[in-house]
Amino acid sequence: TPLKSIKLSGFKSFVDPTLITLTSNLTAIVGPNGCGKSNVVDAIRWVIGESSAKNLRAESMADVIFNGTTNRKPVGQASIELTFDNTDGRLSSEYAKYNEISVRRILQRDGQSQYFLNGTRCRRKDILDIFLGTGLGPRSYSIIEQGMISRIIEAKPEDLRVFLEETA
Amino acid sequence: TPLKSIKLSGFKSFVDPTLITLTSNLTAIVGPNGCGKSNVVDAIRWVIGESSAKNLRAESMADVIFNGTTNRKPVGQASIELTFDNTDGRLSSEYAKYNEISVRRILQRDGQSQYFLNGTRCRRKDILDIFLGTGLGPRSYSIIEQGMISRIIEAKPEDLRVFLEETA
Amino acid sequence: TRAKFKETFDQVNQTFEAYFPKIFGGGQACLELTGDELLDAGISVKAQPPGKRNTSIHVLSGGEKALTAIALVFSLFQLNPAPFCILDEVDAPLDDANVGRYCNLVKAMSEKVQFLFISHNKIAIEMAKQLCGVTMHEPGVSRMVAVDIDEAIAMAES
Amino acid sequence: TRAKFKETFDQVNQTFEAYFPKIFGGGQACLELTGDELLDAGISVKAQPPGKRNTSIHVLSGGEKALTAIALVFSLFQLNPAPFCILDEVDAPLDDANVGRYCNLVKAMSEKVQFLFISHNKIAIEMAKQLCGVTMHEPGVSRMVAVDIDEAIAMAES
Ligand SMILES: Nc1ncnc2c1ncn2[C@@H]1O[C@H](COP(=O)(O)OP(=O)(O)OP(=O)(O)O)[C@@H](O)[C@H]1O
Ligand SMILES: Nc1ncnc2c1ncn2[C@@H]1O[C@H](COP(=O)(O)OP(=O)(O)OP(=O)(O)O)[C@@H](O)[C@H]1O
Ligand SMILES: [Mg+2]
Ligand SMILES: [Mg+2]
Repeated sequence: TPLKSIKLSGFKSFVDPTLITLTSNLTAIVGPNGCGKSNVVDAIRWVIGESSAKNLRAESMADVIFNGTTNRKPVGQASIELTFDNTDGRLSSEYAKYNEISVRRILQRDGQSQYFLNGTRCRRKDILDIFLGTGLGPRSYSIIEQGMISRIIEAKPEDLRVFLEETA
Repeated sequence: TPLKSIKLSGFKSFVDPTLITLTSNLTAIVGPNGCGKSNVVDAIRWVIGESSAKNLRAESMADVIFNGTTNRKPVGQASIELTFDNTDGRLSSEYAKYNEISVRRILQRDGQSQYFLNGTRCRRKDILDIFLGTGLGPRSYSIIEQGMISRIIEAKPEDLRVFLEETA
Repeated sequence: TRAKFKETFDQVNQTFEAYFPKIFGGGQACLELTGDELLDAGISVKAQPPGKRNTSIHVLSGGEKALTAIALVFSLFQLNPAPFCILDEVDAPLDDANVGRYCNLVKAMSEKVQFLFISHNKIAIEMAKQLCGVTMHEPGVSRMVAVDIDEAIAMAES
Repeated sequence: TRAKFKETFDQVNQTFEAYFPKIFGGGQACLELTGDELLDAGISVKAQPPGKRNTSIHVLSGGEKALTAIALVFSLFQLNPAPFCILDEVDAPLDDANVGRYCNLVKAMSEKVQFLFISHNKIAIEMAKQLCGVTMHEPGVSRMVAVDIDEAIAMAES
């Protein structure tokens, strides 16, 4: 499976370090309303470079950091790490030579996001470059958010064109 | 039951004269995707005065008239009639003295809508007046369209105020 | 007038504060005025599901938003019960436990209000006292069909 | 460039024209360019469910729109299969027969593409080869739980 695992910590309702290992091409995430399923989707879009808080159902980017429950205090940092299997070399750029690529994003309450590629600090642009041309990106057709499926065909013609050009 | 029956003819996918009689306070409309359930809701909003084609999933008002299938030709007129039980006198204006009130709207391809109250031609405004203050109207909180339930709480504060004022 | 608006606001808010914990099994919610001037202030919604700290509706999940909105609509109905209420698949985002809570609320209100609702969910269909089936045996042409509960459920499933 | 865009457009359109009747059990659909100048023309969707005459997407029902959009997304995937595909309750507006068709399409594509999907629908959950449960035993705190198929269905229902 291209995406091997998702590590969440301090991100939205996933306050405790959590590892989700993906072992098949057909993985279902299930659970009652409000338990945190769509937060996992937000985590994936955030780590691959989503820069708009509004697109993450947040009012400011700091809102993605766990901000407490009736029994727990807020924490100071959110961190998400995705690990990809790159043995087929599909993910581009100079990292193509690695069999495994990990992408990580960390945000503290006071500041900027930090991005890491295989443990080494990098820029947001480096993360976007890796996925360039693969059809994957924070707002691409490969991630369909809750309630948005029909918007694709209701989109304005010029917006649908942008969608298609991403495929090229 | 306040609403006793809905008569549809030539309206969207209800090309043949159809009578739906409501015999309980808990009526479910069921059927597969695309069979015409939401068209019944559109029919009710249309006859009580909805004037925007866009709010009826139509590009122009003539689009509510049955426009054919692979085996049937389009028809020239759409007609919807609602019959209300008014024995409790809740529906206002000079019609309050009738035990039963029927509201009808007819549209032909070439022109204006015609409204009828208990069989007598009237204006759109007369229909709106009947329901004034009852909480019922083409866009009131008493008719929730498909996919719109969450929009009520996502509405701008000034729009939510309008909703509330309708209740007063 | 100011007094009339304030009175309506307070009444709906009171009902909303009472309904929310009923439909969520706990938590709290309220309406807030966005300005001091009563004549033009807007209204915003605060909602806090049980055990959670957030009150902004933007962080709510799909199901939580739908349930909060249902509680608000029913609060408006309590104050001024329109002759009937039409609900078109409002239960689509809900898991079955919440569909159950939604049905309990609808059943309780159906003593005062006539409901006409559309759903593909078996639990919601089972609360109906009257079932109206719609088919398109002839493609593109809607026709009403009498159905019993088993047929209705089968229809929702096919 | 013009040629590149036209080639991509034609390929996606061809796949979309082929997928639509598969997922709807008939009918037809296509993409149309909204202008003559290839460099800035927009794209609009035409869809005609089986037996119907309308081609505008505005008159489609909630379920028909979702199904048409799914066919389009999968056509984009056929041309350029991204490493994975995430679907968050795209089956919510569908009746069970259409959920079945959607699942068949996902299963067929899962040979080339990794799917991560969220659903409350039993039929969709049953197609999964891996199940990840999410709970909030501690209110407000999400935790992953191992679940089997019966637990997963029970979870979707509670
Ligand atoms: N920064 C944060 N800190 C703590 N909790 C948060 C934070 N941001 C969001 N949440 C919580 O996450 C919950 C929403 O989770 P999510 O949208 O993933 O639910 P879901 O499982 O998708 O539910 P549904 O089935 O209704 O769509 C909200 O109740 C919200 O309180
Ligand atoms: N003027 C018209 N003439 C003929 N058919 C029409 C007309 N307007 C709409 N339709 C048809 O009505 C159908 C949509 O019906 P409707 O939205 O009521 O379905 P639904 O039962 O609510 O389905 P879902 O469960 O997917 O929401 C469309 O397929 C469309 O072709
Ligand atoms: Mg969700
Ligand atoms: Mg519908």
